[in-house]
Amino acid sequence: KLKQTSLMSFFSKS
Amino acid sequence: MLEAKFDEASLFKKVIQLCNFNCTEHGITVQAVDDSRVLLVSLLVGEDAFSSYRCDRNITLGVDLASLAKVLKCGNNSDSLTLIAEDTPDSVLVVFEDTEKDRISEYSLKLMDIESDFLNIDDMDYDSVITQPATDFQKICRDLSQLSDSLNVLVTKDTVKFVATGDIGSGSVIVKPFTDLDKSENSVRVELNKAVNLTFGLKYLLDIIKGTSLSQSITIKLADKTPALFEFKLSSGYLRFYLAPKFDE
Repeated sequence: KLKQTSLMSFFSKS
Repeated sequence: MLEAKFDEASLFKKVIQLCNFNCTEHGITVQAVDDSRVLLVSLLVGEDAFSSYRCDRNITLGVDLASLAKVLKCGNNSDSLTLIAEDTPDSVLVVFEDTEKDRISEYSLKLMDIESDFLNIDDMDYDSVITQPATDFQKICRDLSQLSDSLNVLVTKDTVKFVATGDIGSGSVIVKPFTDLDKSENSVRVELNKAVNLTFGLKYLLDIIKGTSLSQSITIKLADKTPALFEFKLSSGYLRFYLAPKFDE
């Protein structure tokens, strides 16, 4: 089963 | 240029409600992320997109897009539109001018303090880069969204395959490189460093294709287990979407 990932695991907050 | 502004306003209205317009000497940038943190939209309207542009200091305009959309409806498409703000503004002035009729209308829009996460996005190396007519990609997403809520994108040597599998059945569209010498905007280019197999939520792709009217082609940059970049180039600037993929954990 595929799970939707979040952008937050790839990009850092400034 | 001014029509592009209207298009962008209606686009953003559908994706998000509030956002900061960051104005610098180089133009206006807007970055916003949807509530689920899956889709990020990044817009640059470069200074060359404006017939005249001046920004003495960097200014952030916190805009309620529903309110902005109301104001934008008050102008005719052929009017010129000027945004005016002071250095530390609590409102922005939107001025429409119909030069033929000598008619000027002015609207002052209250600004908001919007706390938003600004995400740092570094340049990346992608496994595959696809450029195709934006309307073709729009049709693929709309057609395949009838079958599934996920779109599987497979890129192998010179072939891009879009696949949707759902309860009622499955569908696929295969796109191959194609060069139209007369109309280069009809061409399809596929660059491939490494085969790609990624899956995206179609509900987000249906948001992305709302940018189709802004550009003749779309460039899609893909890498394994990494957010994809969907880019519509504007005459001066761009509209980019970063979409997190779905994958097995």
